[in-house]
Amino acid sequence: MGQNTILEKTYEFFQMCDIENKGFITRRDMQRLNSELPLSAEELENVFDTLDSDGNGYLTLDEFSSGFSEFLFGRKIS
Amino acid sequence: DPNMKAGAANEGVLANFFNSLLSKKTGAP
Repeated sequence: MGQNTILEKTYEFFQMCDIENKGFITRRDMQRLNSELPLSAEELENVFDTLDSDGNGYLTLDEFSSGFSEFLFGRKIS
Repeated sequence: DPNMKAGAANEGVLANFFNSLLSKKTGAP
C-alpha cells in the first residue's frame, strides 16, 4: 500500500467509527461497532483504550492514524 | 513483565480490529 492509500484507508475507517461525523470517536461509538465487526464490546473497549493515547476519552483522527500505522509498521520483525 | 504482556495483548486486539475493518471494507468474509 502506498502512503496516500494508507491515509485514505485511515480516514475511511475513522469515518466508519465516527458515524455522526463529530471529528472524534467516543467509547460509545466504538462499542456500536460491536454489531458490525466480529469483536466483543470488551475487545472494542480495549482497542479504544489502546488508541486513546492521552486517555481523555476522545479518539481523534491523529490518535487513530498513529494506532493504524503502528499496526501496519510497528510490529517487530524478526 | 506484566506490562509487556499487556502490550502484546493490546497489539493483538488492535490487529484484530484493523483486520476486521479491512475485511469489512474489501467485502471479504
